[in-house]
Amino acid sequence: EEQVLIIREKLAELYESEEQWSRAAQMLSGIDLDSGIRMMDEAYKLSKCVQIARLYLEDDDAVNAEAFINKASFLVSGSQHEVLNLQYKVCYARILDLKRKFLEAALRYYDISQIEQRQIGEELIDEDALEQALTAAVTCTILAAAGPQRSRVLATLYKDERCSKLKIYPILQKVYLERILRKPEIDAFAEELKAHQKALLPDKFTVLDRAMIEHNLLSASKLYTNISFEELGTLLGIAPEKAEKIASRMIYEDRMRGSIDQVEAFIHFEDDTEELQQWDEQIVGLCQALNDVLDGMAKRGL
Amino acid sequence: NTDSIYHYDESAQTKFQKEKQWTNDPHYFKRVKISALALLKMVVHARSGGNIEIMGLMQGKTDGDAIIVMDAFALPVEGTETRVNAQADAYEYMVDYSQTNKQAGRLENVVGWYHSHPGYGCWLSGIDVSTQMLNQQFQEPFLAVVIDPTRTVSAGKVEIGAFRTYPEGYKPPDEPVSEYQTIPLNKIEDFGVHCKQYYSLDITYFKSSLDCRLLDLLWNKYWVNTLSSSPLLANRDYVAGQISDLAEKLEQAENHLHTRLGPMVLPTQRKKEEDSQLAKITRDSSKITVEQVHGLMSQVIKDTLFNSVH
Amino acid sequence: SLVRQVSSLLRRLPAIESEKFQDDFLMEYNDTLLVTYLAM
Repeated sequence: EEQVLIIREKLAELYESEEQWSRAAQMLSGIDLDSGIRMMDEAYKLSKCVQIARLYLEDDDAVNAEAFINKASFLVSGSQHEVLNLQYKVCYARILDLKRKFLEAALRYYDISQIEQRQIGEELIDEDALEQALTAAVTCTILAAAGPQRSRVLATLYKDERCSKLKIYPILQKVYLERILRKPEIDAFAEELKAHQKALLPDKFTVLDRAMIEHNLLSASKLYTNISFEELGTLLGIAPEKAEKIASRMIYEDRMRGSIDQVEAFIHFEDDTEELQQWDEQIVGLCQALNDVLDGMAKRGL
Repeated sequence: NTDSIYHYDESAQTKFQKEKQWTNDPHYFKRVKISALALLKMVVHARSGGNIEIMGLMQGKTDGDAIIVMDAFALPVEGTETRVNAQADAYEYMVDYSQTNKQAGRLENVVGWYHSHPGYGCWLSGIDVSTQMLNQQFQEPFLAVVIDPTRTVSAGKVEIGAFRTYPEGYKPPDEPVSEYQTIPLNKIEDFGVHCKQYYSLDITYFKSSLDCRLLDLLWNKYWVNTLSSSPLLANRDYVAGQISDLAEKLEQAENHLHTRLGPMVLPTQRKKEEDSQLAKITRDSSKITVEQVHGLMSQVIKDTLFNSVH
Repeated sequence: SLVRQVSSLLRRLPAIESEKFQDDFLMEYNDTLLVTYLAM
C-alpha cells in the first residue's frame, strides 16, 4: 500500500502540473484512506479529501467533489489545521454554488470574506481573495430565489461597508432597495457570472433570468397595487403567460403576497403593512423629498 | 470649554477616591451628568431587549457631589429582575472589558450599572436594591440607573431614573415627593416595600462639540420621524397593558370598599386611604387618556397636513 | 431641476387616499375617543 500511495501521489502531481485536474483527482481517490492495514492520521486523511475535492472543482465537477467534501466534513471538526479548514470552507462554498444552492453558498462565501487573519500557516490571505469571496457572496445572493431569507442576507451585505467598494455594488444596491433592474444592467451583471450560473434551466430560462424576473416582479409588487399580465410581461420583458406562471408560483410559495384574476388577466398585489403604517411610510418619503428640495435650495444659495 | 468635561484628570480622581467623602453622608451624591453618547447607547440597548430586562455598566468619574457618566457598555446578561445578582454571569466579561479599555487609553472607571424596566417605570425593585447595596459596599462610587424603553417610546422622551441606596437600617428624612409614575399592580408590592431604601438623583445631560455637529447633521431624521410617527400605532400593546392594569386596580379598590362596608361609617383614616388609592387610579387613567389624545391630535394634524390637499 | 423636484413632491400629495385608510383612520379615531369617554 505504501508504494502504491507514493506512486499515486507522484502521478497525481504530474497530472496536476499538466492541469489534468480530474485525472489527478482520480489518481488520488484511488488511495484507500480507510484501509485497516496502515493507520493514517486524521489530518492526512482530511488533507487528501480536500485536495481531491479541490482538483475536481477545478473542472467544476461538483458531484465528485461533494463526495470527498462530505468525507472531509467528518474530519474537519477535530482539525486544528487552519489552512486545511479554510480550504475545506472554500470547497464547500463552491460546491453549494455549483449545485445552485445560492443562498447557502452566499452565507459561506460571506463567512470566508470575514476572515481577520492575513496569514494562516504558510498561506497568505490577501485582500483580493477576500474581495473575491465577498463578490461571490453578493453574486450568489442576487441569484438566490427572491424572498424573506434572501432579503435578510441582502441587508447584511448592503450594510457591510466593504461592499460599497465592489464593482458589483450598483446592482446590489438596486436589488436591496427592490428597484426594477433594466436589461442593460442585467447584461452587465451577466458578464461577471461563471458558466454554471448562466446554465439553462428546464424551462429554457437561465438561473440569472429567473432570479431577475422574480426580483423585478417583487419590485413591481411594491410599486403597483395591481397590473395586467400584458403590462407586466412588457415590464419584465417576457410573455404574459410566463409572467402569470412565475407570479402564481411565487404567491404559492408565499414569497409574494397577492391574488390573480385569470378572467381579467390581472394580478392584485397585497401589502400586509397596515394602511396607517403605509401612511407613515409615505409621509417619510414626502418629508425626505421636501428635505432634499430644501438642501438643493440651500446649495444654490436660494 | 464644552469639551473640557471629556478630559480625565487621573490625580483628581485618585485624590477623591482616597478622601471617600461619601462615607460620612449617605445622601452625599445628589447629581448625575450623563453624556449624550452614554444615554443613546443605554436607550438603544434597552430597546433591543424588548420586554426582557437588559443590563450594562457605565464608565465615568466624579466631580464633587456629581457622578459623571461618560460611556456605557452592555453586559451579556438578560432578565435582571428574574434572578438575584444577574450580573454574576458577566463578572469575567466586565474584568476583560475594563482591562482592555485601560489598554486602549480609556481611563474612566466603572461608576455604575444600568438596567431596563420595560413598561413598568423607573424605580428600584427588591433585587435591584440588594444589588445596588452590594455595589455601594465594594465598588464606590457606584450609581444605579433604570431606563423604561416602552414608556420612552410612548412619552417621546427618555424615561430614566438614577438612584443610590441608603446604608442598611438608615432612616431617611422625609423625602420630597418625586414625580408621580404609574406602578403596575403586579409590581406595587415590590415597589412599596423598598421605596424608602433609596433616593433618586437629579439627571442632566451634556454633549461634546462633535456630538452637536453630528446631531445637527441628523436633524432631518428627527423632524421626519416626529412627523411620520404614530404614538397610537406604536404603543398599542403597551396602552392595552396599562388599561388592563387600571381595570385590575379599580377592581381591587372596589373589593376593598365592599369588604370595608361592615361598619357603615369608614373611619377617617381608612376613608383617606380609599381616596388616595382611587386618586392614584384616576391619575393613571387621565395620564393614559392624555397620551391617547396627544396621539390622536398628531394623527389629525398629519391628516390635515398630508391628506387634505385638493 | 428644483422646480421639477417640487412638482414631483406636490404630486405625492395627498400622502394616502384609500377606502381602507379612511376606515382604519376613523376606527382609530373612535377608539381613542371611546378611551377618553371611559376615562371621563
